[in-house]
Amino acid sequence: GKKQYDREFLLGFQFMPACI
Amino acid sequence: QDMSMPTRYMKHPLQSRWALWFYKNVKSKTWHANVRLITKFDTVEDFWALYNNIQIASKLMSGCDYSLFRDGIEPMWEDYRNKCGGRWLITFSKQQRHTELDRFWLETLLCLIGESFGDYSDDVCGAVINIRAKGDKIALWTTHAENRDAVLHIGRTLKERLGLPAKIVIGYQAHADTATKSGSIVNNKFVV
Repeated sequence: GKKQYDREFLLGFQFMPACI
Repeated sequence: QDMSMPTRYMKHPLQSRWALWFYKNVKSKTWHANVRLITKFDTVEDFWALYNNIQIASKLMSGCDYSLFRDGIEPMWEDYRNKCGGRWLITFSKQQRHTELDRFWLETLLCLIGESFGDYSDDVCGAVINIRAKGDKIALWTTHAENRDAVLHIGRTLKERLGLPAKIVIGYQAHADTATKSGSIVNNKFVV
């Protein structure tokens, strides 16, 4: 299926530490 | 074998790969020469890594644009996926650059990468923000101006996501009409 993400889900990743 | 290796962290894939373009108005050069591809990304994490490290739109110099388009679609009318399409256009007052513009642009980006338009998401080509002294603009481009149901659904969804009040009317203009206009007025094909 299509990968749909709501705004809260997307915003939750804004300040996640960068992964290597 | 190596039990000390942490579990690999999987980035969250987007439905599409997206390309961010930057336009800077250098009058001695052609429009095409002034457009540059910045980078492409296809995960939620890589979107933020980009967004958090570039200049926010309201701080760009006047005459500059950001464009975010699906990979493979160039941010210009001439691309075959754009030429029969059009755009939902939102215009801003000078004051709104400092109060609302960045929030509206981010929300537009989240609508794109999150595929927020349901079954009509495939009609979305990209979005453009123009930073201009006379008033900034955000436009969401779709692929076919005659796809009435898709265009209207996308417009209504965008208006809702941006939190625009009902009394604010936004218009959709076909690129073909914009390209052939003689004055500054382009008729709206649809409004929501």
